[in-house]
Amino acid sequence: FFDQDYIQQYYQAQ
Amino acid sequence: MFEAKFEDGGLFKKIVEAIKELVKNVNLEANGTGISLQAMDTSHVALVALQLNEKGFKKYRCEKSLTMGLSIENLQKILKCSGNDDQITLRTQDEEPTTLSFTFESKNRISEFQLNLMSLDQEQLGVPDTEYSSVVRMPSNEFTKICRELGNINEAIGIETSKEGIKFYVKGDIGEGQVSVKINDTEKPEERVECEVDEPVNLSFAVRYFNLFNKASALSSQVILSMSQDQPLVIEYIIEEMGSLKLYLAPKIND
Repeated sequence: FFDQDYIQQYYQAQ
Repeated sequence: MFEAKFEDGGLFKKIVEAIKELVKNVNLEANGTGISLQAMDTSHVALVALQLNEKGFKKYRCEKSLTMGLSIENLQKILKCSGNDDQITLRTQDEEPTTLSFTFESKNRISEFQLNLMSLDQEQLGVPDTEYSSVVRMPSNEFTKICRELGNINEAIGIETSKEGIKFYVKGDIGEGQVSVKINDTEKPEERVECEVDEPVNLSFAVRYFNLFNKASALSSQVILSMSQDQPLVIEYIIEEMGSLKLYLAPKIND
């Protein structure tokens, strides 16, 4: 349903 | 030395209760400004961030920044030995403590416990201060109720904002439905619904996580939903006079 680690990757990429 | 005294120990218990199903082992960070915690949930979809400011404590002292690795399950076992009306003090003596001491204090009894600390390898994510295009404030119990009701129909819940208010919707195998919550400026702050919408959003989320987040509704009568299109949403519970608990969840990206 959701990408695992999406949040982690999102905030690391900021 | 680190010492932090909650006048209302029940509040600390509510915080632990709110996050216990989301995170297992966490690093509690203490420094001169207060206590914070940041952890990914066990499935790596949501992020939990807690901030408790030193001014909110009855007593607070932290001479050197500390990282305390805790098992939430074990922390809860210790907290079960306290009463809801107790004052709770957290304390460490050493610079690199191996245990965290707890003092539970009521009119008639003082209890002391030590919880063994763990060394956890957890990286801190940098969450920037973001301007969100839609910010909704609404009663936390109403949000809980809507999630529970719509979660019966489908595992995904849609959120759509507009200047008029916020709409929650579901489409499932059995049918579909929607709930619109109207803006109101009642004199009772806990019942207010406010929508600041610069750009409307239409996003979809796993309701299962909302149902887990909603355990935090005991912390605040209002919940703040901050959203921008295709960005993680933030659900925030303000902990009066102390800080806040923020829960970040990724939206469903592709239909």
